[in-house]
Amino acid sequence: NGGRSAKLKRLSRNRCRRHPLYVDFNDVGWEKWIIAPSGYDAFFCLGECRFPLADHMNSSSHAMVQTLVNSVNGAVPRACCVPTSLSPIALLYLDSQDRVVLKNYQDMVVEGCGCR
Amino acid sequence: GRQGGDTSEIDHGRVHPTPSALSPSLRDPGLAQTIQSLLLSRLGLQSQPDPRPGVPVPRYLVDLYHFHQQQYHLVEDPSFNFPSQHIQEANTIRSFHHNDFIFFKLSFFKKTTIVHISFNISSIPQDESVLSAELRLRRSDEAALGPGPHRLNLYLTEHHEDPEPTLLETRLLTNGLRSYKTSGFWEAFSLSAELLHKAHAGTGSLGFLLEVRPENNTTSLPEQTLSSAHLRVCRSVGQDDHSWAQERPLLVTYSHDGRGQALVKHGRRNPGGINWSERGRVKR
Repeated sequence: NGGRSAKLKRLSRNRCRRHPLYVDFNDVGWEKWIIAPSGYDAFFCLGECRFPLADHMNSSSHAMVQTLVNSVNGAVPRACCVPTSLSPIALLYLDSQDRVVLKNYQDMVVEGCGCR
Repeated sequence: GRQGGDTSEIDHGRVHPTPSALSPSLRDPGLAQTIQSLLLSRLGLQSQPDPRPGVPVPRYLVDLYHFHQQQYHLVEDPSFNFPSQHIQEANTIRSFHHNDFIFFKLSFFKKTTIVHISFNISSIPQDESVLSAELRLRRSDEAALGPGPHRLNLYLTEHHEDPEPTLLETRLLTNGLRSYKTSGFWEAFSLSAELLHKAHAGTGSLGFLLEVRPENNTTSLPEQTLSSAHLRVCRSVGQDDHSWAQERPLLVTYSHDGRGQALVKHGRRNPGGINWSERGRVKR
């Protein structure tokens, strides 16, 4: 909707950082087979990777070079604001034979964002 | 991945971005379905499970989940033991209820009565390596064990007419451990990964024989006492699904599918910092 995309535009003008995002399994129809949790904090990365990239931006050297080139040639895109560290979550769920499984799923939560 | 700005001239005729790729409409249900299928396959699932409503969930798995999440106040069974010796490297824990049981007489035990239970473990995915397992049997409070200690013998068996089952473990059942006020106590038998691999590669079924006998006497208990006095291996008449699911024998496998971290982070052998022994108790 209009309001939300305007808000995301405003957010993306700010520097690259982690933003809150709660995934409610009811919203995606997974509550039937996931016993716990009912949702989790996944987060997402959004924001600009503008010159100069501050140290805390957790940037790769390539991102710095790309950002430098972008500062002299706007046709080259800036680096992207992406997750740079992720962590797992444990899901307790029912499999297709109605058996109960407890499993650790990799890379489900954004712990850190950076310019790449 | 573009932060705005037209990039057409840098393509120099190489790969022209198609406008639709620039702003895919995420409202497209087909696309959402595709993303979901990709994620499910990433989670090791062929398709989205569609369980029948009201499937009873063993308390032990729920307590394990809460304990792993360090929500100790939500762990309900005061005799809950965190299976640290099983869970070391595993990132997947699966639970199986037994298929059925057969009371029968066997000459091997001098005309005594024993119980056969079997588990179908064929649903364990091929790419998952079982590292350890345990067989959990519920003792019942309804009847005392009778005078003197009793011994529970656990045998591995190919099928219920196996004349020479393999003794896996023998254990003295004493009353002492039941000092706290709960409605029962679980006997957990550790099973080796080899035993599971062999069963999984073979028939996909794992069978056990259970025998309880008085320690100071060679005859086993008569049939009607075995079922009620000691081990909850048969459902009471009229017992509902949920309460039976909380009492029936449970096989728990601990495995790793080669993707990602174990459930217990290395260096955190003692998740949550609770001061408990290897088979310690959860402090309420």
